[in-house]
Amino acid sequence: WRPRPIQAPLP
Amino acid sequence: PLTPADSARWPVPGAPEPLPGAVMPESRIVAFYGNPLSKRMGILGQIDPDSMLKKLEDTAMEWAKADPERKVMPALHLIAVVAQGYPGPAKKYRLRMTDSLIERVAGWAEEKGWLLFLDIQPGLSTVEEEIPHLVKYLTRPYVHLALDPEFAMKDGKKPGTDWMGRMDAVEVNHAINQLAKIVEEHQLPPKVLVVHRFTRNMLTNASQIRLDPRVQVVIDMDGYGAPSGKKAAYKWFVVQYPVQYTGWKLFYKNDKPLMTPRQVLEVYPKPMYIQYQ
Repeated sequence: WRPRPIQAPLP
Repeated sequence: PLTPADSARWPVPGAPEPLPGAVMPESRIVAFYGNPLSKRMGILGQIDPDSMLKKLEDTAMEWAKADPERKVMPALHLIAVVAQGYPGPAKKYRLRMTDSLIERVAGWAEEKGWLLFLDIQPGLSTVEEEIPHLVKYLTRPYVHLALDPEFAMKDGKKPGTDWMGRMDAVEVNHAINQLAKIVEEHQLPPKVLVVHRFTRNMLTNASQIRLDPRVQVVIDMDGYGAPSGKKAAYKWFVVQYPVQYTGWKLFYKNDKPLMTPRQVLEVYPKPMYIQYQ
């Protein structure tokens, strides 16, 4: 298992 | 005094600094709650798994956009021990989910790289008695724990009656100690422990909860209704009794209207754990 957080796309 | 910028680290002066690998405060957790065996316990079991996972991903993205400073860690929050209206063979008014059910949901979390919370509604059983059955999952790096005082019945009262359950700091501390031990023995990243709360009496002696750097504690405001009522409950039952991090639960069915991420992020301190039921 590897953490895959969600990030907002760059503006 | 704390400023809004400190909100993520709210609230307790002297709380342990996050250890490497800690989920919070680097990421905000956004969780879907429920049980695949029931369409009435929350979104996790309400729609088919593929749509549910997609919806969680979309919802996590909404949160990431609402607070671009912070990543979002999606989570599946499974009620792994379910309080029952009937005594059952052990006469404990709770039903433990089977390994195959827990593994099914764990598989989704594992595949996605997300978190899994195992929630305990003790019924007439206890936190002490239920945790050992979940240890084999808690030794995995992505699995965390939650406790539901509403269904921690005392004095032999039965769940689902007019009697509300409650939990004391002693029981929360027991969970913290068990999690810290698991982290230590298996060299894991810190665990998260979520404790639900929407009244004063359902969590007693909160000031005696003893924090440990290996366990990040969230007190989750899980009252439903109008935003004004939820904010009041947050203020009186969560902010008033600071422990470490705070959580905010959103009810697709019972919140009117459902608050947007932006609206939830206006509260102080900003919740670091968000749950959708």
